[in-house]
Amino acid sequence: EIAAAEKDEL
Amino acid sequence: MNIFRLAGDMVHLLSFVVLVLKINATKSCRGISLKTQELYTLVFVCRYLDLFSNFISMYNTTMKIVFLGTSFAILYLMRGHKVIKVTYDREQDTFRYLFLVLPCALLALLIHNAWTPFEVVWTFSIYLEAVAILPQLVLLQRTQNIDNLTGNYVFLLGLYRGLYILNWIYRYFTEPHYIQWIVWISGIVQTILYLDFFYYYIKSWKNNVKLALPS
Repeated sequence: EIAAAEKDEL
Repeated sequence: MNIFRLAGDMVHLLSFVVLVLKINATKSCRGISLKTQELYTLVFVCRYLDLFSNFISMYNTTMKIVFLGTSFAILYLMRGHKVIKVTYDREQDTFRYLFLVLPCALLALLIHNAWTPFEVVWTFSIYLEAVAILPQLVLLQRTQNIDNLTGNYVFLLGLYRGLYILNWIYRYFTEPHYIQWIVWISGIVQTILYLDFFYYYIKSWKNNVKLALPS
C-alpha cells in the first residue's frame, strides 16, 4: 500500500 | 525529518500567523483572496482525510489539525465576521474556481498512484495546491497599495514551497527509493508560479519601496 508510509509530509 | 522540511513547515505555519495577524490587527481582509483561502481549505480537507486513520507522528497530526483549524478560522473571519467581511474585495476577486478545480479533478482521475478513492482525492489535493495561489496573485496585481503583511504572507507561502523542494532533494539522496513524481512536479509548478512575485518582492525590498506588481 502506497498510502501510509509515503504520506508523511504536510 | 530534515532541516528543510522543518523550516518549510515552520514558514508555512508562519504564513498563517501573518495572515491572521494582518486580518485581526487591521480588522480588514483587503487584498486577500477569499477564493484562494477557500481552495486551500479544500486542499487541506482532501489531503488530511487520513487524519484519524493514518498516524505518522504527533508532530504530523498536530500540524494537520492546526492547518485545518486555521484555514477554517480565516474563512470565518472573511465570510462571517461582521466588521471584516465588508472589507473583502469581492468585485476584484473574480477568478473562477472551476478553471482550477475541474482540471485538477480530471488530472487526478487520470494520473495517480493508485485507483482508490482516498488516493485520487489525495492526488487532487496535490494538484489543487499547486494552483490555488492564482486567485491571490491576480488580486494582488489588481490591488493598489499592497500592504506589507499581505506581501509577506504571499512571500512566505512561496518560500515554504521552495524549502520543500530542497527537502525532496535531500530525501532523494538520503532515503532509498524515495521517488514521488506527482508531488515533485506539482511542487515545482507551484514554486514557478511565485517566481514573478519573488522578483518584484525582492526588488521592492532592496530599493526600500512599497511593493507593487505591474499590471
